[in-house]
Amino acid sequence: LLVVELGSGAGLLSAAVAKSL
Amino acid sequence: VHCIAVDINPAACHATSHTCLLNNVQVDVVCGDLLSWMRHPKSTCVNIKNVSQGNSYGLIDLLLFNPPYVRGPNGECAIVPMVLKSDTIENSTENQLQSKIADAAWLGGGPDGVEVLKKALHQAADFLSERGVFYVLMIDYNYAALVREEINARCEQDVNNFGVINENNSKDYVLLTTFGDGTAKKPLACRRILSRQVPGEKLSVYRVYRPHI
Repeated sequence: LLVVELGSGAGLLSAAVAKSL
Repeated sequence: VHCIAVDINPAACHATSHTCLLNNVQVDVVCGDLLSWMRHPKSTCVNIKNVSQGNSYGLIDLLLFNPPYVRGPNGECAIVPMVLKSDTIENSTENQLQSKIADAAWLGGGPDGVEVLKKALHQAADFLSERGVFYVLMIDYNYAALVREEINARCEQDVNNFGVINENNSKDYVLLTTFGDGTAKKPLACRRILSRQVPGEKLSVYRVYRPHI
């Protein structure tokens, strides 16, 4: 599964998604 | 699962890396302009089983974007970051460049605030996997602009083809047919799944996907 976040900013969403997956 | 975080601003990339480290999660961080750093699906040997029918899909299964959706002057463009060797430029020049790149994250919206989003939709049409899903945040006038431009595009192509723009005349769904690399347009369904009214405007999350799913 490849997950990409555009405009990650501080990375809060990326970290949350990575943690939940 | 392979997670990649992308930002045009180097400082944001450092922050992402730090946040992920603090949360003990593995995320690769790319400093780039949306997906322009990715190899196009048509130039790879991956996922091309249907390429003879003009259907080449990308590798991204889940794409997330909270785009800069604020309206800006017409013709205002986000700049593309340059690759510079840090030991060859003065600190002041580097700081000015960093500042311009940071500002660029909020520019390029155009009169409807959708210019960056439209660029991302073009890339999503190409880079999403066959069953990939793109979750994107929009403000109400962004969505209205996408619908209006879709109607205009259909009007130029075929005036009798209006029936599939909205499903059951739903305001929460539109079929977008103008995005992709141009040689093989791949339609994208766009459906509103969450909304929140904030003072003066409505923010919504949309699910964008290939309509055959």
